Amino acid sequence: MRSFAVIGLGEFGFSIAKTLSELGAEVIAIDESPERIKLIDSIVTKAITLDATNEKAIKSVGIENVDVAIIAIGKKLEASILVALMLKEIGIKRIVAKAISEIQGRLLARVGADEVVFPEVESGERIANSLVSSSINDFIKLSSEYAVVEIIPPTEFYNKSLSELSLRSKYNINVIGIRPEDDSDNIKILPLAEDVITEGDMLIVIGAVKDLDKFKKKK
Amino acid sequence: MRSFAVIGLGEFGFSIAKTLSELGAEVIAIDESPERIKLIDSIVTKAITLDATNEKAIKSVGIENVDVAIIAIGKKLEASILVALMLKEIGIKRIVAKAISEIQGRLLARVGADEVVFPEVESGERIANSLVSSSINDFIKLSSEYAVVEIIPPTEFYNKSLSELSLRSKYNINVIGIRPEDDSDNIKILPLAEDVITEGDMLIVIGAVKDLDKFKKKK
Ligand SMILES: Nc1ncnc2c1ncn2[C@@H]1O[C@H](COP(=O)(O)OP(=O)(O)OP(=O)(O)O)[C@@H](O)[C@H]1O
Ligand SMILES: Nc1ncnc2c1ncn2[C@@H]1O[C@H](COP(=O)(O)OP(=O)(O)OP(=O)(O)O)[C@@H](O)[C@H]1O
Repeated sequence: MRSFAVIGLGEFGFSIAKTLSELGAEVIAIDESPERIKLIDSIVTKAITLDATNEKAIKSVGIENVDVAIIAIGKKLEASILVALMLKEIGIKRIVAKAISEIQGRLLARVGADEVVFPEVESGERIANSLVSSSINDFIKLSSEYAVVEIIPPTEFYNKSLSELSLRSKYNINVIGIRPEDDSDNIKILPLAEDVITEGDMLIVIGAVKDLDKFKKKK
Repeated sequence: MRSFAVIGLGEFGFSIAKTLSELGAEVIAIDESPERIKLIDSIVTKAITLDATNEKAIKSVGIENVDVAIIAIGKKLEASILVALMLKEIGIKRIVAKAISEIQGRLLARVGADEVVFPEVESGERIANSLVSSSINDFIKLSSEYAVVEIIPPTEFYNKSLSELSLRSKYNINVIGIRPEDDSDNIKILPLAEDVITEGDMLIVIGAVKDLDKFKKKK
């Protein structure tokens, strides 16, 4: 289980910090507002009030040890860029940063963010898509009981056929697609029982969320 | 194809209006800021600068004829509630409203919103989930080329088996589950070729987005 730092606890950052904690991850939450820190204090591993653009302050909280830092400061562009630069220089392995404009996204990528997210734009796209597909009934409900996920097969699956592995009877998960490493856009949908998993393949599986979790833990 | 009104063109509302237009829907976009209207004007069917809490103004733009109104005003709680109430009284069939706090969500539901969305919270949850599932690689990429959707089968599918219908060869879509009307939590995953579709069943299908669109149009 990886450890995370979330910097900026607006609606988006707060939701990330809270959800990560609920999933059992170690979370350091940082915000300059004492009220926001107070709200999250009992939920995360460590909650600290500080100005994240203050290099000394941010180094003093042991942030260099986290696996992933999420910068969830949208509006204050200068602060968001500065924090990204500092975390990059500290050597954080992976930096995910929120942007609320194209240019902010480009700046963040330039100074070191590995991934830039546009939460409002992305949720707008998802909601628009679900509104237009008038035949998509209960799509969200489907996703809460079942999930479609792509997984890296464990090495013991290599060169075995799907029927040999009997994933459905063993783990109650169903392989609905195999994405080959060398032809990544050409997913083989609904593979046959005799299809063999090769190293580099990604498996697209559907199953109840609790069964997928069990399977991940066994791996 | 349904028609929509989007009121409030912040990052979220703008993204909804733009995406709906790209999907071919008719969109009336409303915002009190002339700059936001100018940005979206060439993209949507109609873009109008007005204060949405002004009942006379909002009635003058033919909003009563839309199928769905999306209220994307987050911060100004009073405005968001007032607009929801007005649209409900005008008789809009479906009102989707953004909220940025629990209490705003409850108020919106109370005055008439059929669905309340919390875009920042929801994208925070999704991103946190994808960060923790270290084996969920490319989950978002999967969703952009392929979609898993639940559809209402057309009447000509009733009492036919999946092999009779040969959806894969005819439409290139794959049925990965059947949700029976009377046992809605018990989805039959990876049904067999001889399984028959009964009236009331919902089909869970996976396919490339363009193929799903084609199938929906043929229906
Ligand atoms: N320099 C900083 N150091 C620490 N925290 C900061 C700093 N600047 C802003 N924040 C915090 O980041 C949070 C998010 O701020 P911002 O106003 O950018 O929100 P936003 O991106 O619009 O938020 P939301 O996720 O609610 O849409 C706030 O709680 C704020 O206190
Ligand atoms: N009474 C109103 N009539 C019309 N438009 C309005 C009204 N009040 C606010 N708006 C518009 O709604 C948009 C969204 O406003 P708000 O400040 O609530 O944004 P937000 O929900 O934080 O946005 P974002 O989607 O960017 O996070 C703005 O463009 C604003 O001009």
